[in-house]
Amino acid sequence: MGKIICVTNQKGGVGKTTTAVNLSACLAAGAENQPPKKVLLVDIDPQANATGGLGIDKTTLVETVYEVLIAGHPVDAAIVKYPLIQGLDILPSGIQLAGANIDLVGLDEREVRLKKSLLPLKERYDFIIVDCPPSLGLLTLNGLVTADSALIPVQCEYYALEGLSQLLQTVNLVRGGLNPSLEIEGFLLTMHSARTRLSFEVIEEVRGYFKEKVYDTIVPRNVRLSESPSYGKPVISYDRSSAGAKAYSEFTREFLQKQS
Amino acid sequence: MGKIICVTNQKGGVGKTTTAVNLSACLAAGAENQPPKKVLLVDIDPQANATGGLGIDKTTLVETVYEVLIAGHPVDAAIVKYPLIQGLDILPSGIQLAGANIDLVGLDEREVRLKKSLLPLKERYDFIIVDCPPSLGLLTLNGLVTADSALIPVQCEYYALEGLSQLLQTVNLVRGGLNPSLEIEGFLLTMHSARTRLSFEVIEEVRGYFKEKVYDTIVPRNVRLSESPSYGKPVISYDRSSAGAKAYSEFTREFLQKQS
Ligand SMILES: Nc1ncnc2c1ncn2[C@@H]1O[C@H](COP(=O)(O)OP(=O)(O)OP(=O)(O)O)[C@@H](O)[C@H]1O
Ligand SMILES: Nc1ncnc2c1ncn2[C@@H]1O[C@H](COP(=O)(O)OP(=O)(O)OP(=O)(O)O)[C@@H](O)[C@H]1O
Ligand SMILES: [Mg+2]
Ligand SMILES: [Mg+2]
Repeated sequence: MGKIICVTNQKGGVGKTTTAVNLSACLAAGAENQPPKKVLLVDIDPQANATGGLGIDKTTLVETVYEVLIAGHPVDAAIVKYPLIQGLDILPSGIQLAGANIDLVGLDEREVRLKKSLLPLKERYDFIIVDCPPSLGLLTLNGLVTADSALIPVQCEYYALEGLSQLLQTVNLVRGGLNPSLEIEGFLLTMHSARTRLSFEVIEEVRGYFKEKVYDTIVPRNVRLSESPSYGKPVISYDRSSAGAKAYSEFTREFLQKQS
Repeated sequence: MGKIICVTNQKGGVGKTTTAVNLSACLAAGAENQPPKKVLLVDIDPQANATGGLGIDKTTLVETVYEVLIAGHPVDAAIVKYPLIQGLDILPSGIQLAGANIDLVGLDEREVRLKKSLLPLKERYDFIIVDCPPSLGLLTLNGLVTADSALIPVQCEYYALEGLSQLLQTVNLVRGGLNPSLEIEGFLLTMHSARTRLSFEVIEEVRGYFKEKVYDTIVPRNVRLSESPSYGKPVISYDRSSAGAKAYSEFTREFLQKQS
C-alpha cells in the first residue's frame, strides 16, 4: 500500500516545490541499492510550479486537479506520465485552481475532497507526493487531511523559523480532527549557505528543537536546482553531478531508510 | 494626501516583506536630499514577518489588523510606533489573522473592509505600505482594493517569472471592478546573484516585457538583508554600509523620483 506525503510550509519560497519534484524524481528513478518506485506527484498549488517545473504547460491542460477537486471528475482523466522517468506520474495543477480557495468554501465535505480522490490510488503507487501552496488555507488543509505524513522543508533563514509554530499548530488541529493518523515525516533543511553564520544558527536551532525528526542531509544553495525547472527537468536529469542532485539523492536514501 | 502602496506577489519568498520593511524605513528615515516622510507599514500577512522583522512580538499583541479587519475595531488602537525611526508606525499582524481567509468569506463587504479602515489615514501619512501574504486570496484582495498602486518584487529566478501573468490578471480584475484607479507602481528585481547566468536571463526577460515599469535599481542577494530581521531592525539600522542597505536606499530614491 502506497504512502501519501504532503510537502508543506506556509512560509513562501522555502523549497517545497523543489523538494516535492526532486524527491519524486529520485524515488521513481531508483539508485544503486533502491529499486525504482511508482510515484504520483500531485500539484495543489495554483501557481502550478511543480507542473511547470516538469515541463508541462498548464495553459494547455483540460483536466487538472481543479476538475478533480471541485467538479469531482475522475483522477485518471487528469494524470499525466512524465516522459523522462518511467514510473513518475503527475496530477497537474491548472489556472482555475486560483479560485479554489473560494470555490471550495461552499462545497460539501470541502476538507476531504482530495482525500476521496487520492485514497483509491494508494494501491497503484508506492508514494503519492503532494506539493502545497504557501498558505494554511483550504487547499493545504485538503493536503494535510489526505496525507499519512507531512514533510516540512525549512529554509536556513530567520523568517523561516518564525512560521514553524503556526504550522505545527495546524498539523495538531488536523490530527485532532479530520486526520488522527497524520504524522510528521520530518524536517528538511534547505538552501544552506556555508558562507553565512545565520544559516548555521538556524540549523542549530531547528536540530535543537526537533532533534531526530530533522534529516541529517542538508540541501545546499546550488544554482543547478534553480536552473533545472527552466528545462522542465528534475535536477538528477539536468545535472546529475551537481551538489543539488547529490543532496536530493542522499536525502531520498535517508527518507527511504526511515520508512520501516 | 498620502499614497497607499500594496507590496504583492503570490510567489513565495520573493522579497515582499524585505521590500515593504526596508522601503518604509528608508522613507521614514529620509536621506541627504529627501526629507523624512510619515509612513505606516501595514502587515496583512498571517505569518506576521513584517511585524516580527521590526522586533514586535506578535504573541503579546491585543489589537492587530485582525481586530480592525474582522471586528471593525478602530485602527488607532492597534497602531504601534517603531522606536528606532521617528515617523515610522506599524499596523501589526497577529496570530488570529491565519483564520481571516475563512472568517472574511461570510462577512459583508469582505473585499473593502481594509479600505474603509485605511482611507481615513491618508491625511496623516505620506505613505501607507501594505505587506501581503503569498497568495491571491481575500487578504491580498483587500490590499489591492485599498491601494493606489501595486509594487511587485520579482526574484531573479525561473519560477518567479511563471507567476507574473496570474498576478497581472488579478490586478486587472480588481481594476475592472472594485478599484478602477489601481496602477502598477513598478517591478523591483530582487535577490540578484551576479554569479549565475539565470539571474541575468530573468532580468532581461522582465525588462523586455515590462520596460520602463522596471526599476533601474536591482537588489543583490546580500546576507545582511536576511540577518537584520533577527535583530528587529531594517537593514539601514542594522548595517548602513552593506550592499543591501545601499540598494534599498537607492531604490527609495528612485521610487520617490517617480512620484510626481
Ligand atoms: N537549494 C536550492 N538552491 C538554490 N535555489 C533553490 C534551492 N531550492 C530552491 N531553489 C530556488 O528557490 C526558489 C524557491 O524554491 P521553491 O519554489 O521550490 O520554494 P516553494 O516553497 O515551493 O515556494 P512557494 O512558497 O512559492 O511555493 C525557486 O526559484 C527555486 O528554484
Ligand atoms: N536581497 C536579499 N538577499 C538575501 N536575502 C534576502 C534578500 N531579500 C530577502 N531575503 C531573505 O529571503 C527570504 C525571503 O524574503 P521575504 O521573506 O522578504 O520574502 P516574501 O516574499 O515576503 O516571502 P513570503 O512569500 O513568505 O511572504 C527571507 O529570509 C529574507 O530575509
Ligand atoms: Mg512551491
Ligand atoms: Mg513576506
